[in-house]
Amino acid sequence: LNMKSEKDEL
Amino acid sequence: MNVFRLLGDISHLLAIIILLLKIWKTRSCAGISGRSQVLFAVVYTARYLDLFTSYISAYNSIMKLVFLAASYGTIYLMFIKFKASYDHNHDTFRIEFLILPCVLLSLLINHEFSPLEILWTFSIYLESVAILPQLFMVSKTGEAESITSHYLFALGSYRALYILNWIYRYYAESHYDVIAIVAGIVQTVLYCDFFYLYITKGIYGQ
Repeated sequence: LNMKSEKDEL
Repeated sequence: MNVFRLLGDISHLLAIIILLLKIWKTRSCAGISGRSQVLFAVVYTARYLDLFTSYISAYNSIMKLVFLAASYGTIYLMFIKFKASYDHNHDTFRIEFLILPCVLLSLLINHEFSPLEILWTFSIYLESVAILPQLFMVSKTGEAESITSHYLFALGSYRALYILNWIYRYYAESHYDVIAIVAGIVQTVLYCDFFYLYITKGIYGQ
């Protein structure tokens, strides 16, 4: 769980 | 943006529009779970707070605003304008049993222990189970109007299409988000029984 999401999804 | 993501978003938008139109045209929210709708409003509010902090694209911002407006619009129609048609007696799912575990889980399993990140994680977890009061209501009454079935089908398809989007992005962009993927799979699995009935019977409950 180290990958921070980019939050480009809805 | 790939085709699965776009179809997913269109499906999501379609679901919301179907629901709003159904309530508006029939002047009734019979058969719709107000509890699920409140959970969705909480989901969008918690997730889209980043409207104020980060800009991705016009598409992204506009869609977020549309989802927020439609969600609060639905709540207004259900709890104020067409309140008399709201089916209280069948909408009895205890939402604290969904909210509290999601709060706990988002505090324990997140990408980063910061307020916005925890709210985003909470919204992802809560979205995955937010439809349960609606599915519970449908199973309790043993029927759903066909328009409600179309709403559920479009809403369920949205996350299923997002799974294809995540598979595509994993291979094409090496991009993945474990939290969104696992919660998205859980969310889609919850619809499986409904999908089966919708496809085999055409209209759920008939």
